[in-house]
Amino acid sequence: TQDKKLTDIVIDDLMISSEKVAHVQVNNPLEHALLILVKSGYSAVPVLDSSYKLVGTIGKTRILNKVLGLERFEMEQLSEMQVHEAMYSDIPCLSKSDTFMEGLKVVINYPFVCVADENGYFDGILTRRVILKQLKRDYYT
Amino acid sequence: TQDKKLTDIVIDDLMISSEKVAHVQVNNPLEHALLILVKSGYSAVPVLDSSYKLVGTIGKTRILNKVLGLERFEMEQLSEMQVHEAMYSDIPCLSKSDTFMEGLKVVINYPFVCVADENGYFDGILTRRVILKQLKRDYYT
Ligand SMILES: Nc1ncnc2c1ncn2[C@@H]1O[C@@H]2COP(=O)(O)O[C@H]3[C@@H](O)[C@H](n4cnc5c(N)ncnc54)O[C@@H]3COP(=O)(O)O[C@H]2[C@H]1O
Ligand SMILES: Nc1ncnc2c1ncn2[C@@H]1O[C@@H]2COP(=O)(O)O[C@H]3[C@@H](O)[C@H](n4cnc5c(N)ncnc54)O[C@@H]3COP(=O)(O)O[C@H]2[C@H]1O
Repeated sequence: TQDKKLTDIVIDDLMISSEKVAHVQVNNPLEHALLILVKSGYSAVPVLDSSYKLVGTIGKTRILNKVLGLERFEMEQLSEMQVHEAMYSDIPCLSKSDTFMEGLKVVINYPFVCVADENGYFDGILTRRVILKQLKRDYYT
Repeated sequence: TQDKKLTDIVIDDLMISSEKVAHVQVNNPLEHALLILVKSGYSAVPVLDSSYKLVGTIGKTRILNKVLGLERFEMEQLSEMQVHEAMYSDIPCLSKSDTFMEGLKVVINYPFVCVADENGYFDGILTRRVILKQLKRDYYT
């Protein structure tokens, strides 16, 4: 990717591939999801089903909002609820063959974008960091 | 900023100015800080002192890590701890007169960067979104 022009770069060249992406399963309890998010340090991660198809994303804000009661955060509710009850399923998605420009457009509004194939299998994520590094490299050339 | 070249743009042209930035005070209890973070929807925000000088940043991951016990999240501890015990004070900082390029370099590793004057008074924040929008605009011209 170092020598490719921005107009020749595709999402596959830049994305973090699935095996390196922290994720949760659609039927995990929210307590498990929050633990994964806090231990990995990520604010939000993809949600997959048992066949590794992409179904949504979930983040700490969303989970904490679900348990915010009138007096306190009711953390005991987290073991009672599942990821699918709290996740966002209406999310943008790219394919590996999409262009750098299409990636740039989506990350303007999302810290990361999921990448999936035509059958919905999860391929990886495109992050703002990776887009910004590429743009900075382009500025010095 | 629409008509300025990237080489002429400075941080002041792009930053979100202080009055529009959600923040917490250095001696707030962590419980109050977490409430502000969850209600504003932001993963992390600046920390200011009572004279509105910039002292650090704080986010949900950091707060939740502080209360993660062996068995559960011990949320009751949040009213006992203050922001200054959990915040990051070793943070990058820009000034209003810094260049677009200096801003781009820092946001590669930080979702947002605080902007302060020579006396340490908080001026605003520069976000990845604002840098990405500018770069996309530059690509169509
Ligand atoms: N363990 C770590 N090591 C080094 N730097 C770290 C880091 N965790 C976070 N950062 C830095 O903080 C930024 C925001 O992370 P956040 O978790 O809010 O937001 C992340 C997270 O929601 C997701 N993400 C990134 N990498 C991931 C991964 N391997 N697995 C799952 N989600 C990931 O994509 C978002 C944007 O990531 P991006 O790299 O652009 O931006 C990251 C990166 O610059
Ligand atoms: N209320 C809202 N309305 C519309 N879009 C929203 C939004 N809250 C979050 N987003 C979107 O999600 C991105 C990540 O937000 P996050 O809170 O993790 O990370 C944010 C947050 O930590 C901080 N931030 C942004 N605006 C802020 C503000 N007004 N006050 C305090 N902190 C702010 O800067 C980081 C990067 O912000 P950026 O705009 O690049 O990127 C934002 C933006 O694209």
